[in-house]
Amino acid sequence: NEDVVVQNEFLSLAFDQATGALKSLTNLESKDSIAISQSFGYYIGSVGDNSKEELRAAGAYISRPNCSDGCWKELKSNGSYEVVKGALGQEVRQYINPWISQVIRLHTTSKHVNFEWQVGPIPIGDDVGKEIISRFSTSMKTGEEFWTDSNGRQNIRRVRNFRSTFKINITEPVASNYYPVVDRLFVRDNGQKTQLTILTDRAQGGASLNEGQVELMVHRRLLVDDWLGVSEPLNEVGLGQGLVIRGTHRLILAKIDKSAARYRALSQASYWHPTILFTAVTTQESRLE
Amino acid sequence: QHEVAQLREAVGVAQHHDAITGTERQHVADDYARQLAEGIGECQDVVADGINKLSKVSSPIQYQFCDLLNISQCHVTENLGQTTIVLWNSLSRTVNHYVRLPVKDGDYSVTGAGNSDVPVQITPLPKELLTIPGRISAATHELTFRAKLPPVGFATYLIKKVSKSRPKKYNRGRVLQRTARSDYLQ
Repeated sequence: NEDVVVQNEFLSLAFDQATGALKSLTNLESKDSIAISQSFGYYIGSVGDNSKEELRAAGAYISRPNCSDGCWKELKSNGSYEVVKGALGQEVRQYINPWISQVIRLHTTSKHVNFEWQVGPIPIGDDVGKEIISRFSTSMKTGEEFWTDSNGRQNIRRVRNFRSTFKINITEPVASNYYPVVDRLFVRDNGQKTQLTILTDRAQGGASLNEGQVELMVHRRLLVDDWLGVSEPLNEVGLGQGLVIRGTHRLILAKIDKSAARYRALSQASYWHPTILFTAVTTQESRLE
Repeated sequence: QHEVAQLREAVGVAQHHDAITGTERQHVADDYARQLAEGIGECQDVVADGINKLSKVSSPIQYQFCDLLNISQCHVTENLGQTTIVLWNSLSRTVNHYVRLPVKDGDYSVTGAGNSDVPVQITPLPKELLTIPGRISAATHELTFRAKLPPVGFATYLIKKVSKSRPKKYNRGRVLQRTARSDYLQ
């Protein structure tokens, strides 16, 4: 009945043994520990009727979750999981549903955690377009603010339901708080002086819609054209099957003053990962040398 | 220069905001992917030439690449007898990188420079990965080892499939499984 623990000399993660869900993340160097859960959910893409600006449909150009009965739709996990432990790494493999699975991996010498997700094809049998989100909810006191990067260079401070250059009237509670994330987004707990940074492996949209939370949009499948130029819905017209996408979010929990050095190095190592070449070995070892 | 030009032009074309944001029609998206893939293929020849130059071999070695490692598909490693793998590090600092290669089930050895024995972990691939539409691969496991790469340099490793009769010093990831409670499924 104990929690499942995945650990190396730098980080420790605990998972609920009944469901395989993530429960806590601890930085063993700084002794900082946060309660954290990660879940998948989706927003329903607005259909609208494109007769007026306010009734534009969600599509290739527009993300406009339909929040008429609550925005966030949780995708409950099936509760099946596997734990793999070996000399070079430990991982928990979560089976969320027939079209979402995830591997949370910690290599022996890593100071970050990999969340490797596989999503799709997104089912549309219910005729509902969906935008799939990976959301991290933590015990961190992050207030109203979070940060996203600008093309991987400097960080831009974001404040929920706020614009620094004009008084915003919020009509889209989710879309108004989504920003481009090309490399990273992070939240800070100034009391604990800790920072949770998530590195993406591609450009995505992200937000922090509640205290202690960060989320990233990992996949979309929308059934209506948004009449802004593509003239087709974001639904792989012609392939008819929907896409399976795979990707990785890399999480770093560290002190605020240590975070930048760590995520910059990791971002470069991820973006400029080694190029792998193979060649048949047909002669003796000396040729290998 | 002409080999690099193809990718350079493909990236040039992909500066269009449609390519960056995905606001193009599906067939256009497919064409962007086609151009980039062909450009990458041309550049891989340049990388191979570079490694041949750096390694000062008397006659150029033919190298192969696997572009679908993201879905654990690689025609070289999944039909492995033995192969040499070269890892090129373009960062100007030493990098420790966990190399993950799709293989069939079995035991493997990895030998580094100076015939050093490198620890290996063999792990079954997640079931969901095996069923991805379009994945054509016999690999059911993943071979992981940690490579240490010099700044702006490369390292070479020899990977060999070894017979099971050898002593069990090649590490296997232990899979502990928990399945959903039936009521939960309901």
